[in-house]
Amino acid sequence: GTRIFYERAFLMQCRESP
Amino acid sequence: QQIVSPDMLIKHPLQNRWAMWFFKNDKSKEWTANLKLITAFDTVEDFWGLYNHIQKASRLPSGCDYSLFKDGIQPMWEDASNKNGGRWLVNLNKNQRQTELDNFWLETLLCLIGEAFDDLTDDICGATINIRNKGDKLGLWTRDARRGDATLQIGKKLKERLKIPQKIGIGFQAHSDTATKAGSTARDRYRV
Repeated sequence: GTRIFYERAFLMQCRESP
Repeated sequence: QQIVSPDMLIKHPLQNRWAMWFFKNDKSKEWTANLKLITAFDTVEDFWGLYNHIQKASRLPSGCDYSLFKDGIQPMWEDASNKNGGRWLVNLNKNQRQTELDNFWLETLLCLIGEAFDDLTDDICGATINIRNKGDKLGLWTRDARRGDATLQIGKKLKERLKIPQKIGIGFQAHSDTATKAGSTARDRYRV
């Protein structure tokens, strides 16, 4: 099945998300 | 009114729901009473909401732990998901508490929530950071110590993500060995 993964860079970009 | 991209409004779901735990060593209480669930989350944004809010691991008093485990798995050997497993152990020296520890712990958390272990995700239970004056320890906990190839691949990925130099080895210890050890350390079942 499908699996959700995130690259490190993307996770770090989300750090300041409102 | 501002037009906002949907990307700014929709939280990004994680493959797994994760629970963050905190342990504080109060010798007047039972071990299990000292272990507290902080909260669980299943989106990237909720992870950051939690991480940005809590104390950095390097600032915790000695004797404290943070643990991040898949929801439903308790951060203890006795849990059904952990009892046949073990942990990759990264031992830090005293200097590394200020220089490396927070980076190592954050990187480990990002590996977990980002599913950095690919097809081996089902082998992953969680991770723990132990703050101890005798030496801090980071452990990545897996489900089954008998799965040699999977365990080795997980160890290599961890070492790569933490940027641990090749010449420095890390060991994997089965919880059953740790629980019954005679000395201060259990033997390594695997090393990378």
